[in-house]
Amino acid sequence: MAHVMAIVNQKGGVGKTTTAVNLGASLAMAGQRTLIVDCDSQANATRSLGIRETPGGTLYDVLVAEDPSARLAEVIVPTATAGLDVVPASPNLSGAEVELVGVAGREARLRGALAGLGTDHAFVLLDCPPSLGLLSVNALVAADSVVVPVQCEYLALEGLGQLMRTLGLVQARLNPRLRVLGLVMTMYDARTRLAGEVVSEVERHFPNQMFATIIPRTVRLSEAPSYGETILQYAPDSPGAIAYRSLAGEVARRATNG
Amino acid sequence: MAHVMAIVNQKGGVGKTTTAVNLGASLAMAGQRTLIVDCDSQANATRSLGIRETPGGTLYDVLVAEDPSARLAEVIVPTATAGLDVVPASPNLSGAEVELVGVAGREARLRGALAGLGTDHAFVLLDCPPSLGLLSVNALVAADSVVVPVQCEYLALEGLGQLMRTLGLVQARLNPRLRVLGLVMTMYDARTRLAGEVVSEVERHFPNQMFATIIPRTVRLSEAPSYGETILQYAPDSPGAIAYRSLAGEVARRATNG
Ligand SMILES: Nc1ncnc2c1ncn2[C@@H]1O[C@H](COP(=O)(O)OP(=O)(O)OP(=O)(O)O)[C@@H](O)[C@H]1O
Ligand SMILES: Nc1ncnc2c1ncn2[C@@H]1O[C@H](COP(=O)(O)OP(=O)(O)OP(=O)(O)O)[C@@H](O)[C@H]1O
Ligand SMILES: [Mg+2]
Ligand SMILES: [Mg+2]
Repeated sequence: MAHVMAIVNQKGGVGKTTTAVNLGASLAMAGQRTLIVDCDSQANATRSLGIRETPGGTLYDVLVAEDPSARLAEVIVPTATAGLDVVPASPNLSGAEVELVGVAGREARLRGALAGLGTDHAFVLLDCPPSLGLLSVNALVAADSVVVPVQCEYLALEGLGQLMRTLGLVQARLNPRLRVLGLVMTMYDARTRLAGEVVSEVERHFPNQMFATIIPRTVRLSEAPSYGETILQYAPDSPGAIAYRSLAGEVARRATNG
Repeated sequence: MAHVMAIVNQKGGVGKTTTAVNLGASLAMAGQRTLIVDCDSQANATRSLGIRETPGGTLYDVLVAEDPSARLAEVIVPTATAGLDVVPASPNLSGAEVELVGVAGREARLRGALAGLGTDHAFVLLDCPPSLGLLSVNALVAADSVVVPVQCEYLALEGLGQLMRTLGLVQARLNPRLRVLGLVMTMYDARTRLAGEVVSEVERHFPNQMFATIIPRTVRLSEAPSYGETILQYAPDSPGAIAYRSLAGEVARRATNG
């Protein structure tokens, strides 16, 4: 069975999509077949992977289907990276939150859908929107673990407590197996004092939960999505590519050590 | 009556809170008494303004009150900047979205609350969360105009179309007076080619809607919130402070020219 990981943080713009896309590509290139599920109606992960058309459907169609697990296989599309597939999103995904109000077990629709996945993929990465609504809860219920991108900025620190409380609630009520795989510091700008201070604060509050790999702020990472490429395709020897390959190694080790 | 402005963009981390706080402070320092309403359960605007305790209550208490307009006056608190007040947020605000499901007119609770404001304030700025859920819709229903912060990054461009469609729907169904006051480009990094490209794309798609003022990426802007200060207090002569004072001038002109 695949290891399912939610990439989650309700703070906006901290690098969730960038991490899902580039961590996914790095895992695939290391021989671990990976599926990215775009759970955000902004469809940034879909777009970053160069997917412009979704003839087979999107995550919305899976979540509202009679039988989500049967529908899943029809929407999975390959990407330009061998071993990396994606379940695309679309703007109508924001409608699912409203349409599923009142449906019993609405927070477990994604878990049900992924049950139909089979053994093709070693990892499934769930890219979450910047909120803790129904789509993020679906991801947390479906996940074995979470990876939390934390931007090296003061305001990003503020929300971590709220996130950990939410994770605790989901663990207690909906998904007892959920665990925090780690926190990954993103957009680290070595020229600023602030970045170093934020890293030490996170280390102090969440000892041993930070990944050793720190993702630097590099313009290459923000350019790659405009070409529909991952950093591994766009600038394979750049600091961003090196960092995400290193993160993939840490993630694979932590995931298999259980 | 105050001019009510929603600071909105469902894309995360684009500078909504930074714009609400520093535009608000700049307007207040130019003699235009201003109220900032923190509509985000992350409470980043509340924290950025140095508010740690909320003994009188928060926006949550206003939205769920029998009479929101009577409750509003009790939660408004002054900030360290003369002429700048704030309605603070708290984490329980995310509960309001669920609690108000099924309540008639739930999208107009904030408009109702602001009706009780009187003539003290010239401007009200509504800092929205990174989603288009009930809290953002409440802000759009209560607002006379919107200011859209647009980060100078490719992924931030993607969501603008979806945002404009949503604004159109709110205008057509819930608030016919709503208009776009302008788009403000944020985190402009002159060292990158990408920033200039994004600015020209926005100019092409939304001619004449961009403010002339472009907010540069400066570390001072990201440091100020950790001291609970606005940029006008923390580094009054810095490029960030100069830019937000300039933006305040443009906003005041556009707001009064109707
Ligand atoms: N390490 C980095 N260096 C430079 N830019 C980055 C880096 N990581 C992400 N970015 C850019 O920062 C912006 C925010 O990143 P991203 O969209 O991945 O965050 P997110 O958490 O997914 O946002 P949202 O909350 O809207 O889903 C994007 O424009 C992205 O290209
Ligand atoms: N012009 C700027 N230069 C440098 N840093 C900035 C600038 N504007 C905002 N920031 C920083 O970038 C981060 C994101 O900004 P901010 O929190 O204001 O965005 P937001 O749109 O309100 O985010 P959210 O979607 O989570 O509400 C913050 O850490 C902030 O301090
Ligand atoms: Mg994202
Ligand atoms: Mg904000």
